[in-house]
Amino acid sequence: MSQPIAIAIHGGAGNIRMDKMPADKQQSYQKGLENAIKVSYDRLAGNGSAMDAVETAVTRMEDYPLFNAGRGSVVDHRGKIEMEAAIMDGANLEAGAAVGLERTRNPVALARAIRHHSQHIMLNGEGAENFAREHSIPQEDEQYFITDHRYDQWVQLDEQGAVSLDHNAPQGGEEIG
Amino acid sequence: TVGAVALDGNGHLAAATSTGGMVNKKYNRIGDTPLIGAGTYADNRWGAVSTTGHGEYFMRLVAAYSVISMREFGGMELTRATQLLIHHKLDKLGGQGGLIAIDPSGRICMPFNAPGMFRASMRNDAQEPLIAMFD
Repeated sequence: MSQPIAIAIHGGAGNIRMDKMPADKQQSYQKGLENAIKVSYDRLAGNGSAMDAVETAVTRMEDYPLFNAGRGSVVDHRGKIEMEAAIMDGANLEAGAAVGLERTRNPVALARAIRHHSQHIMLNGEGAENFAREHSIPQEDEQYFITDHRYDQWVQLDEQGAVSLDHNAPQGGEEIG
Repeated sequence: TVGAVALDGNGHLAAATSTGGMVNKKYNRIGDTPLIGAGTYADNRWGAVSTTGHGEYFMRLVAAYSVISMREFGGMELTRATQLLIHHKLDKLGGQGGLIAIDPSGRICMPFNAPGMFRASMRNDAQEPLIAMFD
């Protein structure tokens, strides 16, 4: 066989039970996974690099509102979004990471820009998003990220004063980590 | 949390992970996802890893790099290293979650100790992608 090419993705692990997840929701998650794996595999098959493929896959899942990343991220104690991401290149052990992001549409794209254009590995919060703007990494208003489902989940938890992995959160029988 | 690991036609490996973290989290809490070695790691010689679940446990285990070091220094196959990490070390600590990993031969492992994990994989010797959610 020629040089193997392969990709694997995850959309989170946790209290994901068939008996608790309505069929339509299963199909929605299936669709999100299928889209991400096919588009990213096509990148690989088209001679794309492993870095391109993992960035493509994660970007697709960040854009898909059901997964807890990018759009559809869970809501924090302030009622806001706070995202984090990392990417690592096995060829040279180079890496990029960003934490405390509130406006960056695709945190994985910022992590990759940090890896390529900064002398650091991890940038945080306002500084990270200044770097994003300097490198034309798209930013969005807060409402772009917060879905009704995540907002409702947060309201219930906040009333209980609890913090939770989203897969254990209310309405979250099938939710994901 | 979402993640990906890949092997390209030049034999290069890469890993990426992204998350919104925990619901209602406070104090700017940071999880394993952005920490190189805990939630994300890649080395062409040994493998690429992306984790998901209760981040604090993956941080304490330095989970992603632990899989790589079991391969590099312990001579383990990817399957055994990832199973040990999830079903021995994570279990013993009382943590819950999963990981995806790939090695230079294109072998893919996706173990988890939670009721389910959203996951998918595709290789050039397969016709269709594998897509799964439940145990």
